[in-house]
Amino acid sequence: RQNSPRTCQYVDLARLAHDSPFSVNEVEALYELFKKLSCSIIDDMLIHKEELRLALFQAPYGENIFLDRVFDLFDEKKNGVIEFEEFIHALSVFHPNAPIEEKIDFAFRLYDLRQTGFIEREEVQQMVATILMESDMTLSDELLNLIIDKTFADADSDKDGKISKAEWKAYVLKHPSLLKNMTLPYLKDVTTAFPSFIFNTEVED
Amino acid sequence: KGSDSPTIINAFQLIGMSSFLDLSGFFEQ
Repeated sequence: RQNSPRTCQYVDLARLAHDSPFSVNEVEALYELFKKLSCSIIDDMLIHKEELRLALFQAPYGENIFLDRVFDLFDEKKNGVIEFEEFIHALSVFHPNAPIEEKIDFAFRLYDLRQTGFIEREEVQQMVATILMESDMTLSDELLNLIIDKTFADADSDKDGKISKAEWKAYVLKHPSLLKNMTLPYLKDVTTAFPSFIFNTEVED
Repeated sequence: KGSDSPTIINAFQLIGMSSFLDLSGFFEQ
């Protein structure tokens, strides 16, 4: 059997399932998704940044800071590619049943662009500028500053000009909709989304 | 009239609208 989970020598499906909110069959179904994503440009069973971009934005080209951060957070080994185990680790955070602390932490690391341990005003400005460009939206500088001032007035409780992890936690617990992107409802029903895992499975959950 | 001030979207709501932060794209190809 080509490309079945058992032929992937680096993967221990049972261990991955044990250490994540996924069952073995769900890990197998995610392997089907991983195979699809990891061979979309270079057929090497690794997700390259271009393949992540293609999956998320239907275009393999173009720089984007959010894409860079998502890729960096998935790429735990920092070797420029996402392996299956890293894929499962990161997607675990997005499971509807994952602890909210993990989602809060992931979102914080996502937005801490320079990885200083704080979300700084310049980072927020840069991210807002990126989303405006991405969506062809224009806002006056005055309104932009107002939005960022208001955000920091709410989130930066010690008024030091940057948002610490503790401040971020308090802020998102007050505004839980900010964690919406940290949950993928699809992950609750992944075996239905990728039924082809049935042809490769060796276990029945 | 109007002690109500208009609601201002917060910066992270805006940022969260990026397509690159919506990983459901994985499942929608």
